[in-house]
Amino acid sequence: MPVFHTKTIESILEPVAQQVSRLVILHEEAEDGNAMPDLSRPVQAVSLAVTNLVKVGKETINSSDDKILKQDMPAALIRVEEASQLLEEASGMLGADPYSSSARKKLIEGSRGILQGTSSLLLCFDESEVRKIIQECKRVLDYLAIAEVIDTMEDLIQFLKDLSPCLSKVSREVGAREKELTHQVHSEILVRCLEQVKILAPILICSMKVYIHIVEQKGKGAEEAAENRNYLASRMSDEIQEIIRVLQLTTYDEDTSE
Amino acid sequence: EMILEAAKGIMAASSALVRAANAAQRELI
Repeated sequence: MPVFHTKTIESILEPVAQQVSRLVILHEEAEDGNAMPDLSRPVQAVSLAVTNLVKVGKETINSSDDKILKQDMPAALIRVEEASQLLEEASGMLGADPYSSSARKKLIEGSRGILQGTSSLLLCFDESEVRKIIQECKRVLDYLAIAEVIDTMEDLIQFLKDLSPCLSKVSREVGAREKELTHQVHSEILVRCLEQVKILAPILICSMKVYIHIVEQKGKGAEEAAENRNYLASRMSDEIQEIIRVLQLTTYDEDTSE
Repeated sequence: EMILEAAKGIMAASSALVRAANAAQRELI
């Protein structure tokens, strides 16, 4: 049984994955089994649903500016279309011979193909959504990188105006993503990192303010204040980097290292 | 998202198909 890494993908694919597994087992156990019923109507329904998915998939490809999605999604659509063709052939063959062994094989192959193609398509789409979140995370990293050149209150106000909406977006999207993941460990890492980012953000701003005050008043301790600010910015960057790393994990291969 | 709804549509149709195919063999086993 495949493992699906988001609850949405799992809820869409898992019931059918189980049924397809059962189909394979049943047909292996009953190789010379009962006559197959007329499957032309359910096969027709699958073909219509495939036509709709291909249409929606092509619209998604055309409207997206994600190069990887544009590159990967067509193959998944072709896989689904080819599987649908196999089901139609199986249905036709079973109409002529309800005991046809090659028709049963085509039926199993087609059912698996529909499942695998739809799975690839959803994974493609999901990875593209993840890349959007990562893009926002990278914007936060870019802002954090300039924290050390902010030395006036005006610049700090502008820095805050730029960083705040971006940070809110990251917080909202990573929070939603964490709830979507089926992998408990990944979900917990995201929660922990996000909490750290939320704790560190106001402390960083405070440290930047302290540094600016010292510099403006030509007081002592500017170097220590800068070090403290840089340390906090780098801690926040590390947490965001870890969020990016975990967001990219879509398999359970990493379990051994965690 | 439209693509999720379309995928749900395929899975619903596939589910009905596989159930129909399974039913015939289940009687035998």
